[in-house]
Amino acid sequence: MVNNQFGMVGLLTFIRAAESDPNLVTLAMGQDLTALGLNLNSIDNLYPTFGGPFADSSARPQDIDYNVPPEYLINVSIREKLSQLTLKKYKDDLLFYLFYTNVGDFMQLAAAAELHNRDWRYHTEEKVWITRVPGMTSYEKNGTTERGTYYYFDVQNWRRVLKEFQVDTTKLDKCPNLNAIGSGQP
Amino acid sequence: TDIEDPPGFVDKTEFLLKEWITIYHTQSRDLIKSFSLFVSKMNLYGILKGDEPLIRFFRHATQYCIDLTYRSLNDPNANQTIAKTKIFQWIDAYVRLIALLVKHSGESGHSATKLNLLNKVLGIVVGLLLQDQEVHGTAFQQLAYHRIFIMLFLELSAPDAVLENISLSIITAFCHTFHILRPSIAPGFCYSWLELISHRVFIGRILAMIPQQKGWSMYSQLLINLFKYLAPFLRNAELAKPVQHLYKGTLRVLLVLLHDFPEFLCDYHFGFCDVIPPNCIQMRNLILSAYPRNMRLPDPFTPNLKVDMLNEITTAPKIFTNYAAAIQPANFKKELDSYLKLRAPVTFLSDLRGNLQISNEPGSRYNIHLMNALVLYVGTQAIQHIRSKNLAPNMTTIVHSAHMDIFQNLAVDLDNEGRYLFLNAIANQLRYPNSHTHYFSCAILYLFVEANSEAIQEQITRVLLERLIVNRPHPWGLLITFIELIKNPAYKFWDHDFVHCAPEIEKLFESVAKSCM
Amino acid sequence: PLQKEHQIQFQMMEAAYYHMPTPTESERLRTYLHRQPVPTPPHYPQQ
Repeated sequence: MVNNQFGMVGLLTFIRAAESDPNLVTLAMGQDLTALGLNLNSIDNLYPTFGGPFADSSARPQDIDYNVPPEYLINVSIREKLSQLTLKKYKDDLLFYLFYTNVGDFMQLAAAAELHNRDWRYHTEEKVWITRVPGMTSYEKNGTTERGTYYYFDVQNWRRVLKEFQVDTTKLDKCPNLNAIGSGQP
Repeated sequence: TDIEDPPGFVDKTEFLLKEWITIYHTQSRDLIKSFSLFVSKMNLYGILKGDEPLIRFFRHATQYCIDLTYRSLNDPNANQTIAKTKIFQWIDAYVRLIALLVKHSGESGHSATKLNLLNKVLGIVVGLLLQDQEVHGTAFQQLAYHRIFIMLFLELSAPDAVLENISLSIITAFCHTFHILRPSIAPGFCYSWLELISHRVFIGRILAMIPQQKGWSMYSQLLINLFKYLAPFLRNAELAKPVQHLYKGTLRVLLVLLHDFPEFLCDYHFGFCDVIPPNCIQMRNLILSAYPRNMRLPDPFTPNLKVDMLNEITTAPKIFTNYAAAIQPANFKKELDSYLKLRAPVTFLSDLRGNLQISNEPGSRYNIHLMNALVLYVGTQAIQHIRSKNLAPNMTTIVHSAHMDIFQNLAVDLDNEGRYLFLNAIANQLRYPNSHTHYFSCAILYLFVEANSEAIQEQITRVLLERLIVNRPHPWGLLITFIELIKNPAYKFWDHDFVHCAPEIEKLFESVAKSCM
Repeated sequence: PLQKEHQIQFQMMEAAYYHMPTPTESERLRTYLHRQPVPTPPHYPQQ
């Protein structure tokens, strides 16, 4: 038989190496190409949403910049003409969305005020919103601290999570005084 | 660059650049009007008086952006995301100025001025990048250059009547730039480079929107740049993490091309495989698996598939690489042609190995490019020769010819390494149903059945099997050839020792056989 | 073993590996337009 890497013995060496250290023979054994984040069964072309050679998934519609005729870009001219919002009508979810996406804007404060009205409190150090669990009374008070189970809003996973807290109530934000900011919003 | 700047020129540039950045960010709605005012100010400052001041302006303005980038990125207190946003706000504005100048320079019908300007700017950025890489070495930061190139390309690819007229020239200018900045020249820029040449807008333009596929050959050149850069690092059995990452990115790009532009991979497969190391089996398979979208492949596992009844096998595939020109030196080509014509002198055969061997260094004894070109050239000549006798290539018509003399001589005369490369060159032609696939499939099977030593049969099996055991995809021609080899009793495949040389090998054959039979 | 030239290229590639471009760097910046910019408390999200 051929006694070097160019015969069956050479291939056998690869196969055995693959069993002990797959990293060793990635080139010869290859990898599962369907696991590279591309939808290879797609009827449509892939390149219009290709996220790039180092992205693990295709670009989402919101990642892609489409050429829009400049006359479509009207947000500058209409922002004073938008209708007023009545935040009371909206659920917590939307209020959190407005709080986290309108940074540096009056809308952020307005959402915070409405959340405050609904018994959410913003912890100035932890930088999270927490609230007591409805119906639960076993909160231990001790001076300015309070211990018990609260909901906090997990912005990364975008949901409420139950958690044991020991809260220093002096660190809880006051309700923003919207009037003091004098903008007439709600 | 060694001509001194006129006094105050750098300050003027900086002033103008800052002025433009402010305009860009505050007067976005009627930017065009502001632009024309700004141009008159540039003129006032003498920037537009001629090529030399303009080039000087661009060089200093670009350098300013790059310095800003290094300052921001190297600021330990700065939040990286905010730093990048600030850099981009600056660079994007500068790029918009370049794009507007390109678009509005010269008479609207004359593209030469526009392209001149574009090439000058690209040339300046290239020059600064290469200089920067030299100066900073491993501390080189690619961010500013990446941003300038991609944003300039996006600006010049926006739907616009003037730009549409020169879109082929624009893409050519960028291809030329990326070719100059290819990873082997600018390794510090290699990841950005791959990101740029595989950006969806760039691929869309060069492979889909440019009519008559005029962008394809340029794009193939860029891929060859990439493969050549990767090759020395892919020869190692163990890939370092940076190499693995670039390789994986390359696979992603090839998958997009395989899915969206299979014809492109088909047409340029020879040039690609010619620069991919033989041990990169999956990546090479990926390219060889491409087949034209309008073609329906018969299931290679169909019992009693009559390959020679398929009418696709009479059609030669397009090959856009001039492989015949790769057969050097010229007198060797001349001798080859005369041997193919006259089947003499016999000494040509005995000298063949000498023409192919370039050293005695194991692993790099042979001129792989010459081997690949020779095999494909001889094969295509063989097909023509058989056709000239109003015959079709098959197991009987391919024998007893000068062409098969050459193949048999290579199979017998080369050492294991040479034979492995020779058989790889043949296996690289086992693709989708076409006349090359059919001829080379017959040829390799004929070499197997006529082999006068088991080593030849073993290596044929090795070359085919290693291409089959790798993860998918697998080329159609490879499958049908291997199935024929193990099913047709004429080859007595299962009688050979190397089939049973180890339990793992035996198991492999059984699993492949099971899936085939 | 790698030739000298390739060793240098590898060092540069390796250094570049730590400044990997991210897909967002190849996309236009999204200009975030305030409706009514006001100073908000520093402990609010700023980004």
